[in-house]
Amino acid sequence: EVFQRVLVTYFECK
Amino acid sequence: MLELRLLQGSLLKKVLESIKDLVTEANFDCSATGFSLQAMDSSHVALVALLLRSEGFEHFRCDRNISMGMKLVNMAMMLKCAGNDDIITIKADDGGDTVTFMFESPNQDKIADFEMKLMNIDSEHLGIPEAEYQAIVRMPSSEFARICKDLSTIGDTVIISVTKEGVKFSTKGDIGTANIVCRQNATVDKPEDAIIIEMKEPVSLTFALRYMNSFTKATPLANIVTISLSSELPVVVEYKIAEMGYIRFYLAPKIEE
Repeated sequence: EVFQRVLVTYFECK
Repeated sequence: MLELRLLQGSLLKKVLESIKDLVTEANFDCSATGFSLQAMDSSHVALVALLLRSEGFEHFRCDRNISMGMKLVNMAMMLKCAGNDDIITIKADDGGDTVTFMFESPNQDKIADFEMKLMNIDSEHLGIPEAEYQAIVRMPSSEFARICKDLSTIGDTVIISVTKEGVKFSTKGDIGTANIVCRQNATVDKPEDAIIIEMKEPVSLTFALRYMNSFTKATPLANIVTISLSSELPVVVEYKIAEMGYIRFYLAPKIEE
């Protein structure tokens, strides 16, 4: 299955 | 008190046209550094980061840091009322709930002001560290836009692969497949026509073409686009805004599990 992770999994919330 | 006078008002018009379909509402932040924005699309897989540096404005007054929440379609509608050669001034009072866009024609014979209501927006702000990318591709922005448009007639996703052969854009759909290979081409007459590939290691990532096509709406802002790729990192698609700053789009890759 192909999916996209949301960006918060790559970048921290400030 | 905030007062930002931008001689090349068309830049702001183009910025709004390039982001209004990706992001519905956003906080514009103003500080001594400049006028900036960071916002994600509604599904939180794509992000736009804009910076217009204070030095790029003819007049830049920002007494205190201010964040102004705006609905982007409304802002774009107002900016559409400015002529392409108009000077645009953005004005706001500290603690006020409106922003004013003033448009001056080049010979000063027409001055218009449009006042827009601000809104409170709760938005997540992400810290994006400077990263070393495995591959960086610089190419004509119009060429990249053409490739994304052409591939989206065939499929929904694009695989961007960088090898020593060049950069390959591939897709597949119900009717067939498509592959477009661009080779490094640094010896062209005009630097903006060059394709330059800096590769530390080969990389191959898959992205939704719908978002890539949305990013290419920034094509009128810059002749060159820079695409930075690393495995397991969102791609960065950057358009430099002449002597003022940049608009960067980040997009999470599609991953097979």
